[in-house]
Amino acid sequence: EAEPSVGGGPGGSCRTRRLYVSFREVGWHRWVIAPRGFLANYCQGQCSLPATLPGPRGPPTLNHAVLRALMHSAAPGPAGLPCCVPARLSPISVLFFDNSDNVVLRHYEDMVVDECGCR
Amino acid sequence: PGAPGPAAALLQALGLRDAPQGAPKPRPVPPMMWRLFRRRDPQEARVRQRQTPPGAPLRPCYVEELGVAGNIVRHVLDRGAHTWTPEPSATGQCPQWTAIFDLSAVEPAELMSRVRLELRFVAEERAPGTAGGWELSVARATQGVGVGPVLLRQAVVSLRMPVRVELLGTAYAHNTSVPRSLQLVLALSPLATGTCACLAEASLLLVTLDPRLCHPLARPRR
Repeated sequence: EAEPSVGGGPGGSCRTRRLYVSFREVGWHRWVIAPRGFLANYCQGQCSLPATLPGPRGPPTLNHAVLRALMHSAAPGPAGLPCCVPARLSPISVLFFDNSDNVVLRHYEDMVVDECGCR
Repeated sequence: PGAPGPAAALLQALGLRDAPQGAPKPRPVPPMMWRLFRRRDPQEARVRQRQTPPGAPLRPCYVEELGVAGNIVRHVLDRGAHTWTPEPSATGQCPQWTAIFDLSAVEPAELMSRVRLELRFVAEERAPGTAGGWELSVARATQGVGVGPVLLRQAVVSLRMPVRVELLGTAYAHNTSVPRSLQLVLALSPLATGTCACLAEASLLLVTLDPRLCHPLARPRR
């Protein structure tokens, strides 16, 4: 399940959008014990000014992204705008049966997008 | 055959060689594994944070409850055949059990940080003459002779609770790679004359660290 973008395109400024990954959807529900799914989220939106300069609580701003947005606003060219990508991620743990019927708990880093940023 | 296309790529990214085939044999999930999962699951943690004051953030690649480094915890059931009739042999000795643990799912890059053997016995009524408890001995099973030298002996006071034996440091040295199979010969002797016990279940709690899946701790924001 994903949050639809406004107007069907990558509308609005760069921010985190809701994406729920269901293990049933990908057919792993028989061997994944928990969780049933998780909020992975994704990043989408424009990285023009001033979105490229997030507020005090946003991810650190990259000078390169600001320069690029400035160049694009002054003279749009092939370089284009910075990209809206994950800036802060968090882990999840998955409990499942493996092929030898062992019960396994694995910890995976960088599975959930908490914050997006322009890069 | 491995899963085709993107599913294979995703499984590989998750460090899994292939998706388990078919539905697994239904078996209860051990309470310890549930506890470990709930302690680490961020969504459960968020619920917990609302209920309890924020504590220190969980360290990646570390299992707080067990106090060891690790990012993979496995509960492995014994595949050996138990002797259900606890009758002493002609020499009066209690029967031995051979526990066999299939560890082929463990990757060579994984390093053991905890290997705990857990034995559950059929709860015995306090038989006359078993005062004083028992002694458990653990040896490695070997080809041919069958039983290698005793690796460790452990006093057991009661059989009502699971008997836990730490094997790391005795059966295995720290930071060694995991063998594909672990075969142990177990013997439980009453310290005084008495009846023999029945082993109900043998399992292994194996904690390993796969360094490839560990990121260095991110620097705190200036």
